[in-house]
Amino acid sequence: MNVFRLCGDMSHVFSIVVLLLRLRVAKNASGISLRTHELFLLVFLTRYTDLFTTYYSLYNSCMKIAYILSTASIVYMIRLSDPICTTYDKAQDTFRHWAFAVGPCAVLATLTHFISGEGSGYSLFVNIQELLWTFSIYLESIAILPQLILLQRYREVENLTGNYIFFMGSYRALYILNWIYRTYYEPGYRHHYVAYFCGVLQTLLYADFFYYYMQSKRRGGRFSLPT
Amino acid sequence: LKDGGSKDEL
Repeated sequence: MNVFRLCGDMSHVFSIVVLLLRLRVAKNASGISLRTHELFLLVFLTRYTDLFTTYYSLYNSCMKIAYILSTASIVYMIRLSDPICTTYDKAQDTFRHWAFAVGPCAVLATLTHFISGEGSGYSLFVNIQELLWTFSIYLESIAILPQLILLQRYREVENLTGNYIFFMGSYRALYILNWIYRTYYEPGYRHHYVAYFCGVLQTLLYADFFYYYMQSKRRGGRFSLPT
Repeated sequence: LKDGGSKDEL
């Protein structure tokens, strides 16, 4: 554990807390994409199957469970919890996440899994677990897209929603620093190039948002995206 | 296979 990874994780947790608070306190889900959070839930469920098979640390296990539970509760609130669910604007949340996110990621994960030859010689169960891990890495990199597209529609971005996306983006940017750090200071550190590639892609998707976020913070004014 | 590298991350 290094300082970049810890800050990255804390940034991730913080973004989730910001969103949970926003939903609970404002009792309002407008401007929030349910599809993004369903994608994140799928990401966590497919990546953390190792909760049952590999123990890394108490920290790791607790965080994994916390991510799954908190994201599940976000999805539950937006979908079912009255009165929040009545404020969810389904008509605006239109990114076709099955066709353009889940499907392509599943295909890509299958291809990389078999082309890389990873998993050959391992049991079917381990192979499926590896495949799901790779799928989750791909899917996480683009899971924010429905949310970013929804924001483009509204343009005027609420403070808390803006902060949520900012911390969510910072999390993966900090992970990149963590990978660089580990490459230098951990002998025998195993590289996962799919994770690196997706981590960079994921961070780049936030770049444009970061730019307008910073500008609005500097002006101290309201945050709106350009047309 | 599962151990090491970015697989001990979140």
